[in-house]
Amino acid sequence: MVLKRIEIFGFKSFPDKTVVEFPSGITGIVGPNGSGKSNISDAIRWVLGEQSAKSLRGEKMEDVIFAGTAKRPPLGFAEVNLTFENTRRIFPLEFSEVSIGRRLYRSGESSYLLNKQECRLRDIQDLLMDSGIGKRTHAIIEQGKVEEIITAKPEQRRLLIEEAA
Amino acid sequence: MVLKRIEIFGFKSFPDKTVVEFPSGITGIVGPNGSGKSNISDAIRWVLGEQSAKSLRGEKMEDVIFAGTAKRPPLGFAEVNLTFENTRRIFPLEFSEVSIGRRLYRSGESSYLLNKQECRLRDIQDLLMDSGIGKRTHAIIEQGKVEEIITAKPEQRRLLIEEAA
Amino acid sequence: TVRLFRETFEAVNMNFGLLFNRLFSGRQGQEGTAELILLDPANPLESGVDIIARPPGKKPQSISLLSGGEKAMTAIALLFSVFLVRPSPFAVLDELDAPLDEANVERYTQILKEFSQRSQFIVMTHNKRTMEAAETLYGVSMPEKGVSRILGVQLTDVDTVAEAAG
Amino acid sequence: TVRLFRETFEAVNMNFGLLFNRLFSGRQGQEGTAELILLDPANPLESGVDIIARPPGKKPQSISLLSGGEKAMTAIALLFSVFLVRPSPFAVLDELDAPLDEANVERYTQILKEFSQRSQFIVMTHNKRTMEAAETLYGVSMPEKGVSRILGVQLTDVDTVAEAAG
Ligand SMILES: Nc1ncnc2c1ncn2[C@@H]1O[C@H](COP(=O)(O)OP(=O)(O)OP(=O)(O)O)[C@@H](O)[C@H]1O
Ligand SMILES: Nc1ncnc2c1ncn2[C@@H]1O[C@H](COP(=O)(O)OP(=O)(O)OP(=O)(O)O)[C@@H](O)[C@H]1O
Ligand SMILES: [Mg+2]
Ligand SMILES: [Mg+2]
Repeated sequence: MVLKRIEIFGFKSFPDKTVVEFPSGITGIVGPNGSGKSNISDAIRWVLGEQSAKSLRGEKMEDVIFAGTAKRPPLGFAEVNLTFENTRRIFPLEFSEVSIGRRLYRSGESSYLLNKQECRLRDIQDLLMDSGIGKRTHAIIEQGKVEEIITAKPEQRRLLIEEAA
Repeated sequence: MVLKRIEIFGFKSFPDKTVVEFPSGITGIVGPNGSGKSNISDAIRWVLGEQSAKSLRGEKMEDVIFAGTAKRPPLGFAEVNLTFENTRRIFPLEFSEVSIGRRLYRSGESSYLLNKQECRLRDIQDLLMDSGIGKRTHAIIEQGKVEEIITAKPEQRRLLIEEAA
Repeated sequence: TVRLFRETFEAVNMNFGLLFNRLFSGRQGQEGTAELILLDPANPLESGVDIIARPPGKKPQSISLLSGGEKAMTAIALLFSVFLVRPSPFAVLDELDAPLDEANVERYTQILKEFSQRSQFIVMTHNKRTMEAAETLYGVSMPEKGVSRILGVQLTDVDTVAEAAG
Repeated sequence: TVRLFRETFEAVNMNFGLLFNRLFSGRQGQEGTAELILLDPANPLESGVDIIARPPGKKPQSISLLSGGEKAMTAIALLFSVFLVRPSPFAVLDELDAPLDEANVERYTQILKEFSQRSQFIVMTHNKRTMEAAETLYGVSMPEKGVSRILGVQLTDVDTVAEAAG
């Protein structure tokens, strides 16, 4: 087991701090249309460094901050923390748990966190690259996107092989 | 009830002449993946004059002719006939049934049929335009395409309104 | 002509708001909003059309942020809104229900049944509730690989076949 | 490096042919074919990659002609083939099963279970069989509209909720 848990706070439809523990094996996420399942997948991609608002279904990155509801006001920032099991040192750090975090304010100000310490996006990217989690586009498949590998251009399919090499 | 039946012969996965009667109300078409359900929808679009092979999932129009299987040889042509109820004269013709047909040979030679008589594509198009069946892109929704109206460019959505006007 | 386009636009828009609330179960006082917007109202014959869709209780945001099922329900509301203004004698709907949860399939089939009073609907589906809504069922299969065969079936046949295939 | 790419390519290709046949139930002597093709073999570091996918008993044709479910199963075969060569510690699969019939969901979940021995899989789904394959289930809901809430659930809870929602 590598993923331990995710903490979502102010990201998309999660204004209240939400913690999801990830056991080993298969974890099913179920619920009605529009309840927030894909938003969890977006939160994982976002905290791992996704830079494209469009690929998170937004028009600008600010769109991922909880916008409010008919009854609740919007929030001022979004934060996601993803905690990994590190007893087998998939990360070259002297911690048994490694936590990657990201925060974005409405001002556009944003920060990246490593075990709650501020760091640069570059540090997160290097860490992920070394660990084998990296920029692995085939590890997180978005809703409706599975056929794209089939209908994709030959150059794009090549990327899939290159990433595995 | 306006659609009476479709006859499919040599079109895609239908090498054996197949007749499907269309009752009034809702007709469900069910079956396993790859069994031929969407091919029926393609047959309807094709006989009504669809000119784009790509929109029928092919690379060239010849792709709609039965290509054979491990056990059967390919066929030399595809033919689809769609029969309409005309007692209420939705078509300005003196027949109680109107049958629109299309045939395509591997040579590329093709013909259009009106009550089994050869005619031009133009005759079919005019007939459909007058009847209110016309080029109504919103009447036949392809698999996986329903969201496109949402993600489409503003100019494309405009077309939807224009067609209804 | 400008007037014809405007009238059609207004009519579709009216239906869109109503159908959206039916499909999203927007109750009195707790409704959602759905509207078509002319991007260039001064130039109606050239203007693009934008969509606002706000499910009940949620805040207006770009429709891109909606979920897969919410986008499908919004598209269904729009398609049927156009249909009401200019009914086709028939329509072919290929797996429109694929991204929908059970409750939404139920609402979709309700609308289908009402509309099928005056038009024929041919629907391709894997969904049991959609099958239950159909008056007639045809089963497509390939007992000989690569060769499609069609038979009239009953709902019970479908269950048996699905179980066997499973 | 050319050699690394070639080795990876061959390994993925090998898996692809095998997984495709598992997912399409291609039996001994009645197999389908699935293969990756280098469009420009003389120039492997630049070459695009094409796909041949021929379900059992059918003739080779462009993959565009495959059905929605067949394309999804082919994509699943390819993704898992890459996964075998370079396993990720975890994967998130959002409604991969949406276009699949019951028998294909069954085959997909079989593969998931095997792969989940060494990697974590988080799967978003509306499908009962996929839910049955999961060791853990989380239910996401919005008792307060627009605000997501997550609870651990049992399969029986899901049935109750779906019935109530229906
Ligand atoms: N910044 C935000 N603030 C508030 N709500 C948001 C925000 N971004 C997205 N949402 C809401 O999240 C909802 C979509 O959630 P999500 O895509 O996770 O649904 P889902 O459970 O995957 O549904 P489906 O089964 O249809 O795929 C939308 O209704 C959208 O309005
Ligand atoms: N010209 C052709 N000759 C023979 N077979 C063809 C031809 N064109 C398409 N096919 C076959 O038809 C099959 C696809 O059928 P179709 O798309 O109708 O399936 P479907 O029942 O809609 O499945 P799904 O539930 O996955 O959408 C493919 O397996 C394809 O190989
Ligand atoms: Mg979703
Ligand atoms: Mg289909």
